[in-house]
Amino acid sequence: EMILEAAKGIMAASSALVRAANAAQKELI
Amino acid sequence: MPVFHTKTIESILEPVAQQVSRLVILHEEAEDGNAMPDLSRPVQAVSIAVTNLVKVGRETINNSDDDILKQDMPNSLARVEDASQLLEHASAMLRADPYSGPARKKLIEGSRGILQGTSALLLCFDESEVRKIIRECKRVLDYLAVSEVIDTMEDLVQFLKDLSPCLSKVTREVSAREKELTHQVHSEILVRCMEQVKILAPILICSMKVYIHIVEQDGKGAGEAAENRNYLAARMSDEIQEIIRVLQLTTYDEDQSE
Repeated sequence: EMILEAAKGIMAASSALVRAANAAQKELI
Repeated sequence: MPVFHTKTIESILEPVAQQVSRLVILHEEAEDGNAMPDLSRPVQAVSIAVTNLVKVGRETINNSDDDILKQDMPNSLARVEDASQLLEHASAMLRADPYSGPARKKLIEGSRGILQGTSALLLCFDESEVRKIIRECKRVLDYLAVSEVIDTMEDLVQFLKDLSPCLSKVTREVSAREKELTHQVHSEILVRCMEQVKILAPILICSMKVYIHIVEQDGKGAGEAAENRNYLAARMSDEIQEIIRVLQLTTYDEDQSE
């Protein structure tokens, strides 16, 4: 289904964003 | 950690749900934290993906004949769009001040919003798919109700022609659904009920034949034959009703009742 693929797309993009945001803080912990 | 009731939804959302939880923890523990990197590119990638989801979501709404989906899905799409805007604001604020606390909060809020909005959207879509299976189950129930008025072989042949494809469809769809569920108990109930339906169906047809033969001959014992047929139809209906009930359950429902 198209909607599942679109949701996967959002999750892939969000995952990359959150990983980038997390990477900056990891050094501090 | 939220519990997702289908394997598809779980596979799409769970990895990001874990990362967002980590984001919250890291930023809470880091307090002032390190300078945040420039997030404009990943935020832009999220915005593009959101635009695509909104487009696909609107097409789904326009092509659907499900009034509940038409009513619920726009809210989920709006939630995802709002969250995407929060991320864009957060990214702009962090470009100006990589240490900005409010920007970090917006980033967390936006990430959660994307996750929750997408989760709501997938749930809305999934519920609509379940309603399609339930419609088929109800068609089977309607046919079973007709079994009581079949009293000629000609009508029985037509009854079988109508019931068989519908019952096959229900069997196929419930079997696929059972494999999709993350809740083991719900999955097992569906398997058990479907097995019962498969066992009962040929016995019901046989009982209908017996009734017709008796009516066409001397009519002796027709009352008992009708009773037996009705009992089998009622048992099949009960199994289908149970399938409908379990199809509508989510893990969340059960947690609530507990």
